Amino acid sequence: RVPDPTVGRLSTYLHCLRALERDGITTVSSAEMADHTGINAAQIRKDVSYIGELGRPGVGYDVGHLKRCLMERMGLGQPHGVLLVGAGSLGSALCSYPGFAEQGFFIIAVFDSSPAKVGRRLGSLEVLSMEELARRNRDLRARIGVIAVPRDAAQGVADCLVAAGIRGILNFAPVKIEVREGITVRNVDLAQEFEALSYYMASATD
Amino acid sequence: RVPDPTVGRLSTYLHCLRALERDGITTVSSAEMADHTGINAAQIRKDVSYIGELGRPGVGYDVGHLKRCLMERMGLGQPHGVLLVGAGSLGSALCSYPGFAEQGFFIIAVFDSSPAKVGRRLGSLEVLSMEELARRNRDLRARIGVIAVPRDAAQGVADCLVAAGIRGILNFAPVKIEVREGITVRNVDLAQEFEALSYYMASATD
Ligand SMILES: NC(=O)c1ccc[n+]([C@@H]2O[C@H](COP(=O)([O-])OP(=O)(O)OC[C@H]3O[C@@H](n4cnc5c(N)ncnc54)[C@H](O)[C@@H]3O)[C@@H](O)[C@H]2O)c1
Ligand SMILES: NC(=O)c1ccc[n+]([C@@H]2O[C@H](COP(=O)([O-])OP(=O)(O)OC[C@H]3O[C@@H](n4cnc5c(N)ncnc54)[C@H](O)[C@@H]3O)[C@@H](O)[C@H]2O)c1
Repeated sequence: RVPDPTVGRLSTYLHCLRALERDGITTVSSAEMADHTGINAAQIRKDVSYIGELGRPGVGYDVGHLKRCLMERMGLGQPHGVLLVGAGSLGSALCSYPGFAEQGFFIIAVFDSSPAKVGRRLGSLEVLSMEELARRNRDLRARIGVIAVPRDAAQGVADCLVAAGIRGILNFAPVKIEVREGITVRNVDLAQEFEALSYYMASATD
Repeated sequence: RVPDPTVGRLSTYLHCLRALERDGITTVSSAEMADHTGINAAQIRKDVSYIGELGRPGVGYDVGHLKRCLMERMGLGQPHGVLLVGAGSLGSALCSYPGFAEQGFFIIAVFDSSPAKVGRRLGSLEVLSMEELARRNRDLRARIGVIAVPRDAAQGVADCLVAAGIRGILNFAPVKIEVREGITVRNVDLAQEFEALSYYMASATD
């Protein structure tokens, strides 16, 4: 199991390479990447060696090639359709955020159990009822689902998503979701962002 | 500069120790923590040694003591008041999330520039106008602020927060915020959660 921090670093490298490519830079050294990302150069070289033999000593990495290899390894080689369940506050914020599409994740359908929400528009999407989820995903073939419903409803929603063909779940509800083998669940807890902010504030004043 | 992944790991250890304490467990070995967290035991011992000489060989760590030391190092020894700016979809979802208070972060005031929002209630709080921010924080003395406004408004909001005494900012707007020396900014990009999910899904099928 590759530890989470490595995955977080790969994401950081990908963002860095995308920015370099936007600026028209075609090669980069691990030292230059260290300046951009704040991660030490030896760690970068070690992480990239997981991906393959990509650098040329003394020359550095080809930005476009390294980016493509990283995207391939992270399963980002093609766009992903995403089903969102929960058209409340969080669901609305996720729908309107441009950052997902930029990374190739497109929310293509929104579902909710409340009759007051079904039929309303959320951005460019119409909120659909939960009964429609399985039928709709036969056509849409999304593999990623997002859970933005209250804690008590989350497990039931996860079961619906898995039964409809979803293989990866981003869970925002503060509860542990049980899924069968082969389904990947990632729990998001924004409280960890506050903890990290607090850590850096505490270190800044040491 | 301690790299981000270490900070993320410290958060993970803290969550693990809190769960052990709830279950009434008073000592834990690095191997047992490895089982709980999925982080390898040698990495755990190395990280904890940053915090201090805490383990006893062959016996393990005292759960309560290690937790308190970690909280101290992460600046979590006391509760933090938080100012939230932006009472839109994201702001509403952040206000209603119980997970922040559990970690000692309390949203104590919400501000918005839209007259249609000012005076409305968001959870137990009344939405205040931006003109009130500096005056209110003279009494509240919050040190952490959250930016949940559109991209174009984010820099202006950051300047207001810093002028009002805020020292740490959690920024959700997809734009780089410029602040003076001594102010900590942490940018949140939920797209990275999708990327991590995608990485694990891609690895599961290799
Ligand atoms: N992890 C984090 O950092 C974080 C941050 C904020 C909110 N949250 C969590 O996200 C979730 C949503 O928060 P919110 O503020 O948007 O809540 P909300 O009440 O505004 O929205 C919840 C939506 O889920 C719908 N719903 C309820 N049961 C359902 C079911 N069985 N099937 C389908 N839809 C159902 C409701 O009709 C509602 O529209 C909550 O669990 C909250 O705790 C997590
Ligand atoms: N980083 C992420 O992962 C992520 C995810 C979702 C949304 N977002 C971002 O969060 C922000 C908020 O999203 P949302 O969906 O809640 O938007 P929204 O439009 O629902 O809410 C924005 C709120 O900000 C207020 N506002 C605008 N200008 C202001 C100013 N100068 N001072 C004070 N308040 C002001 C508006 O009145 C509104 O209430 C956006 O920038 C969005 O891109 C980020």
